[in-house]
Amino acid sequence: MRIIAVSNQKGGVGKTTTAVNLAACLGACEKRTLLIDMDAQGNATTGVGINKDEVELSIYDVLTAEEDGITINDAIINVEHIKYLDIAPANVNLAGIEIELVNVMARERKLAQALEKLDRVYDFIIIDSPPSLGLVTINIMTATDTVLVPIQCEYYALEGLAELLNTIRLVQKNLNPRLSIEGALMTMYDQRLNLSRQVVEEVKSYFTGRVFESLIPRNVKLSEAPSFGKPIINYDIMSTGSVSYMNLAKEIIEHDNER
Amino acid sequence: MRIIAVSNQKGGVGKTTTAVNLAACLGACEKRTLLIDMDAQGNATTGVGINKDEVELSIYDVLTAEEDGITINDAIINVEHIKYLDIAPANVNLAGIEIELVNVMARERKLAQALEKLDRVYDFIIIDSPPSLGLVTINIMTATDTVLVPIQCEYYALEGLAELLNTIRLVQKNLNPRLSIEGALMTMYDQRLNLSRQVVEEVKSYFTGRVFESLIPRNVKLSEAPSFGKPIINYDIMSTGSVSYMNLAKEIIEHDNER
Ligand SMILES: Nc1ncnc2c1ncn2[C@@H]1O[C@H](COP(=O)(O)OP(=O)(O)OP(=O)(O)O)[C@@H](O)[C@H]1O
Ligand SMILES: Nc1ncnc2c1ncn2[C@@H]1O[C@H](COP(=O)(O)OP(=O)(O)OP(=O)(O)O)[C@@H](O)[C@H]1O
Ligand SMILES: [Mg+2]
Ligand SMILES: [Mg+2]
Repeated sequence: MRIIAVSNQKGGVGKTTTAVNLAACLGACEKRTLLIDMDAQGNATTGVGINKDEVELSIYDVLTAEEDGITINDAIINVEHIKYLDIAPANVNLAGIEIELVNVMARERKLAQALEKLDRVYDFIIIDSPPSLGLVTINIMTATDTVLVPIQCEYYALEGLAELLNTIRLVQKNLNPRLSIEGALMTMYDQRLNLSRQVVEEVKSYFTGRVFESLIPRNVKLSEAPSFGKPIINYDIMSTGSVSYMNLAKEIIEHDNER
Repeated sequence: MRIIAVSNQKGGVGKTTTAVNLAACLGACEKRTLLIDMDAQGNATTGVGINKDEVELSIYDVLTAEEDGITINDAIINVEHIKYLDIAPANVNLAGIEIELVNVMARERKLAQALEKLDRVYDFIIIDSPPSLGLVTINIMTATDTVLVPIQCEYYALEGLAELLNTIRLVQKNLNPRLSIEGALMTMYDQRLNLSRQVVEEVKSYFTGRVFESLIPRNVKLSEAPSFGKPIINYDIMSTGSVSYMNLAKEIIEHDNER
């Protein structure tokens, strides 16, 4: 089993779009996959067609459960039309968790402890992160094997990379020695713009990990799909967005086989 | 003096782009304007050409100062080439403030208290918010007169509106009775896309406050300008991005005159 967190504190860079579509493509490749939504916005939950206001149990209930209370297994739902994809949904309850956890023992390990109780076998777990480096993201980085960093092809998106890599280093040192970087994924790439090309060059020369071959182009189908509650492979499998996320899934599976 | 916060917990919707360019356009209209960067990413600080790693005092120092220590006046810097625009910069130190403030008395009023010590006269104060509804954003909503809500013309951007309006209501009731909504600003509008038109229609029928006449189109000049450390009026004054933010500034000044 491989756990991959999709994280970047910069907002709107394509974390949710990547988490949902990578998980769906891994499911389509018959890899048993669990998508965990750790963002109070609940976009990943909506993105796979689940009404976040109607879920009975969410990741918030799992993280705040008593010792012998509910476990993550009780919150997991199968995603319609994708046999090998399950989700642990999120809703707005998660918004208050950072303040609630501040004085709790081992506050950084709540998600790691929840995953230890998993009673099903998955090949991959993909975790969607909120746009911050607070306690929720620290919990994610403590529980995961690797971090996949989506980087929008925009100038502001470069600014926060040093801080993100610094946080990964701190978590490696203090909370999760096995943590490593899965790679940087360039998103919303527009080949007509100089800015896109400049940002890709900058990342290739500056980023201390691997940069995925797969480039995710700006593709309106990717932003339409969530309004139908479908990952891109179910909404428009021939679109450039779908093809590029399928390529990403293949790259990750191949990389996984090499380990 | 009018204080306007630019807030939306959804990431990447154009909060910083709006805060920087609205403030610069108000300055160009000879309104004395202070831009306050309240996001640890420090994008607004970079967006007006200041190296956030070299500032001596930032908003973090102001919010955590002792009773008789430094004040916001010590942190204010004039923005190059825009006589009527000052900034109170941010840097990564701000990232830890939510945890630091948790057990502090009147933790929601730190920014409001800092603004009471302002010794200069401004016509407008514009505050850039981080992508969350945590203690930093609550501080901003407690200190401000109104909230301007940038809404990206995308499906996920609609999802969080109810939660944002709910937070504004709670702050109105418990912390800042004068708080009201300045309006909703549609951003990254692409007239070729059905999705853009659908989102605008949805906001016009659903949003409980006013929706600005000014629509901010998707314009590559707006995303290039930050890499030169310039607001759009200094980078490319003839661009559609610049014209649309000038229109917004005029709308806000007219609305201000009507009060
Ligand atoms: N490659 C793409 N082409 C076109 N639109 C995209 C692409 N990737 C993402 N989008 C759209 O851009 C917006 C931002 O993407 P998304 O919500 O996935 O980012 P995020 O990093 O998860 O944001 P947040 O920081 O709020 O969690 C969404 O409306 C999404 O539909
Ligand atoms: N109208 C526009 N046209 C084209 N690009 C834009 C426009 N508005 C913003 N951008 C670009 O989109 C990206 C997101 O905008 P911005 O950083 O202002 O959003 P934000 O809401 O402040 O993000 P965060 O949630 O991280 O604070 C930036 O790279 C910016 O340059
Ligand atoms: Mg997201
Ligand atoms: Mg911003």
